Amino acid sequence: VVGGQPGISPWTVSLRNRQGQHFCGGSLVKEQWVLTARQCFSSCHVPLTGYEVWLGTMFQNPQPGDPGLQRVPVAKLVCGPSGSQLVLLKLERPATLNQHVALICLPPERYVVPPETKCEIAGWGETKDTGNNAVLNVASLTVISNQECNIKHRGRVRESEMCTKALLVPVGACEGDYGGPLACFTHDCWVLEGIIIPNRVCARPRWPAIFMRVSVFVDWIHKVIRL
Amino acid sequence: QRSPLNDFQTLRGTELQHLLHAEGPRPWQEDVADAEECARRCGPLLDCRAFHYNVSSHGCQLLPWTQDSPHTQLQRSGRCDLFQKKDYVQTCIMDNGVKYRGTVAITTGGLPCQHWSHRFPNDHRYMPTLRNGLEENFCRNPDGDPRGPWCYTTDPAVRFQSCGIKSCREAACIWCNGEDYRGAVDHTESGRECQRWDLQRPHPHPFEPGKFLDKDLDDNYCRNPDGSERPWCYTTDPQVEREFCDLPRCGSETQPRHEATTLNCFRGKGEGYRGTANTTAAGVPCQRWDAQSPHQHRFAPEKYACKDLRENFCRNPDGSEAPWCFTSRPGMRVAFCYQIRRCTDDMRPEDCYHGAGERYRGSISRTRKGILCQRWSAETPHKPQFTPSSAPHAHLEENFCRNPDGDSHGPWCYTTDPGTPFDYCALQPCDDDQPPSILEPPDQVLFEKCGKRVPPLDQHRSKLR
Repeated sequence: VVGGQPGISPWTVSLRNRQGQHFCGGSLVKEQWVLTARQCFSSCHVPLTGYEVWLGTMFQNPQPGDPGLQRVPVAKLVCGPSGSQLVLLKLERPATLNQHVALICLPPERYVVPPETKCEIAGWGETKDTGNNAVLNVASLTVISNQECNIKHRGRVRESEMCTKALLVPVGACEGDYGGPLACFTHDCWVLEGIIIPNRVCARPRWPAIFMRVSVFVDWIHKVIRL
Repeated sequence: QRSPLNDFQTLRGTELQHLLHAEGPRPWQEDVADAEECARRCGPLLDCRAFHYNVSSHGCQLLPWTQDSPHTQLQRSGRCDLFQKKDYVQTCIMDNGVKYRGTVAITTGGLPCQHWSHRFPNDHRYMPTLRNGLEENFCRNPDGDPRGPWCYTTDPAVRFQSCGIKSCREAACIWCNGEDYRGAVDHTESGRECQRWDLQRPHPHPFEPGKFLDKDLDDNYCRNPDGSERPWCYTTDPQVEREFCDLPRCGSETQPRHEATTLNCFRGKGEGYRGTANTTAAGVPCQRWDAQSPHQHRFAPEKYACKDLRENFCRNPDGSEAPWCFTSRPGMRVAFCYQIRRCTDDMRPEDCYHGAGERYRGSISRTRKGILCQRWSAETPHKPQFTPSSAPHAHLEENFCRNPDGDSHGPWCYTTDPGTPFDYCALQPCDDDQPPSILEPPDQVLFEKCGKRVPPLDQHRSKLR
């Protein structure tokens, strides 16, 4: 995250490859399910042996004795509807919820986040030297309407996507944050409204950032978890 | 520090059964520390050619036969791993093959070999013993002939002839950087013996075979699991951690491996990407591959001829998760080029539907990945929640794509792939279809349990140093 600060985000998880390296973020939407970005996986049928989800820590490279750290292997990957750029990961076992690990709410189906809603992104990705690479960074962003966003993006933003306000200084998600959450504070709760996907350039000043709109795919998420 | 297991070839989860009951099971030796201990016991015994190691009881069963012995059969096993002496099961030879104990029994001229115990039609002085391995009429090399294993022939006119068994080096060649090499060379170019991949000594390493199933890190054979310029292995010499192996190249350098190349998007891990994107997702320009500053690296274009490491284009020469490059920024060594779009791996849609497809009555019965749909009336491989009787309104005929639950993403079906309960179909919304906009004013929402964070961010921030 560029332009963020060290912070807490108990639903944000780190995806680890077979070498144990962090390569993407994700959000814990059920004890055994993580929502992340399709871009992070080479295919819908990739062998998952050795892939893990790390939860409950702020550190990019936590010590083995880190009290809060939970390392859970990924058991299954389910690709989202075409065009969703989402995948759901089923963990081999449920994560343990505690003060370091929490679920994030899913929005109602097709819910549209009102403009000016305060949100935050979180991740262990590239900071462009604006933050601390060793810990989770969190940055605040504000939602704008698709209509306003499409002015700058010349109508390319789809309804299944959402935007946050352009800032004068570089603030936003970057490589290594993809799949992570855009969490918005709604009615006294944090709700997973968006998923970080690659934009043409990271944290580009004076340019609205685009996220996948989770509420469009909530029915698919419930269906996969149910089936 | 070679392991006794270096003389053995492993078959995980496999048992070797002898079909003749007269042979009877061989005794188990329990509480053996590990498979190496079994190998230490079997290795020196001339009548021990293989052994079972029971991974749960830590038992060891020495066997006088291999999978090439008559009346034997390999069987899947949840308990045992089978270790067979390489000399008996390998189809290639190391050096001049004096240790070869395979079952080839025909010469390069196509002549059947004469049994060693026979002195007709060609009389000779090599009599079989347990030690010299002159078994039946198999090719052997009792006199260290540099041309390798040979035999006396059954043709009186041809006393003896070589059998033409290839050296393990010649038996398999490498394409590109040898990522697909699955040959049996187990020594490095300097002649050092390779360490087994499933051992962590003398050199600890991250390449656990169980974690890298697609790299086939078998026994102590040369492999290339990390995109090095050619196959290599850790060595049994504590002073030398790893070395390349000397292996012949197949044909011309430049042809790519089997995946198609793409220009505007990337497929899978992007190993076939040949586009001209030359910045990272963070917008930082990439460093040229033929430059060593600001970052020194081993990916010289001439050593990776078939990876097309031209200029400073994003590429994936080492099997990473996606195309990447060294960056022009000193503080950032490498970065992925995730801004390159992924090629869709969906099938081309074969039909279209209106709205959410609840009224679709076509006969498409494949998912967007091309998997055949399960019949709605079937119970396997997936027990359906929607059946023709439970959802009569949905016309759940045969295995046609339908939308019985009003899924907003279109018609779907249960699939015949056990690993995929359901998936959307190779269909798309009809061109003349305008789905209703969702950008309506927000309505009230209530959340009970989730989305809480203790303590709230702003309080916590005040405590941060």
